[in-house]
Amino acid sequence: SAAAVAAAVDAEDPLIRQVVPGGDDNDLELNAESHFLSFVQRFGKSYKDADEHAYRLSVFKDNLRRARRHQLLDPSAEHGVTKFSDLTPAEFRRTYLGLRKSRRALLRELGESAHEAPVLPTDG
Amino acid sequence: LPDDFDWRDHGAVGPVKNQGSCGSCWSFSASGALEGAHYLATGKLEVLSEQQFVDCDHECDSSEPDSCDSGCNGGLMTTAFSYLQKAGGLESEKDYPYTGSDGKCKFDKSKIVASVQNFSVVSVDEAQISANLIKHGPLAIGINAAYMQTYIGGVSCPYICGRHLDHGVLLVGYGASGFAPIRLKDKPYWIIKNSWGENWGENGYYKICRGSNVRNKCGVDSMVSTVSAVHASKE
Repeated sequence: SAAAVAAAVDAEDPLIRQVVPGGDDNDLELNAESHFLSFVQRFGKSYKDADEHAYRLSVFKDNLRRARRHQLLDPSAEHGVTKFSDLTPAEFRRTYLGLRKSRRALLRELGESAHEAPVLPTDG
Repeated sequence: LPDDFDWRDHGAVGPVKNQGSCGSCWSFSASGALEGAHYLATGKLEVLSEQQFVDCDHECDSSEPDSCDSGCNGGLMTTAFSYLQKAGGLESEKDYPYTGSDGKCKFDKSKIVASVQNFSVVSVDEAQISANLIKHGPLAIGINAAYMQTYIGGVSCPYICGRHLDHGVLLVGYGASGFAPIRLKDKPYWIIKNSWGENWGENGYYKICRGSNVRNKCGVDSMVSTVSAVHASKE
């Protein structure tokens, strides 16, 4: 789907090639280690042993690819390395989100809610 | 409605906080909305406690008795407002500081700083959301955080984004157009305060596109609630 989107992007803005940082996969492999080292320093990360360090590097590489995909799918924002770049998406969701699922929210979509706000004037 | 509006320019938004590794985003969203409402009611910006929600709010959804607020394991802003109406109000951050883990409730009614008059849920309509934002102050909202793990800055407007909500944040303003460097297009956007510290996003803030042709991007319009605070005189 990312490729399809890229085609759509090109079709829409023929003058603007979508430049996604990080080049191709080879570049990414080559640069990942140096990116990871600066990430560890910048965010003061520390891992309990060499295995954990190696595992977090592999997660980091996956997240570099994800950031590139997000950049392609979301070109009006800037995506890249953040303090969460050594977390799998599942770890990130489990640790840093926390909005409880709510059937009521679903009902809201259907327009039912006990606390419905009154409609406010929006012209003038 | 003004083209641009930002409650940070009017002193109604407290400092960016950091929820740490605890799923308590809902308590930051709820406390941020009450901070703004309290400011509108009293003219004073008080930094309010999230830990009181984490430790003491186990309020359940009226329509889903098995769905209750549970500290670092998640919660809902509207249920948090219900809890506050029953508990009487919220203490300050200073009196009930954040620890980022579930603890024993240490709520002290005599230290209440802000109380909820009432709260309401806004329809999935961007004009109504803007009008409620201006009338009631910052709004507690839900959002799909799929693109936020890698977000660095700019106006996020993904071509593809789910609308199931998994994160609670605070809507503090909106802009008519944020220059989108790559696509050389201006996109109107919402200004959202997050709770992942100032070294995430744009100094702790997130911008996501709005407007009729991108309505409800990542579910941002679909869980919006306002809260109004008790006025100083009544206190």
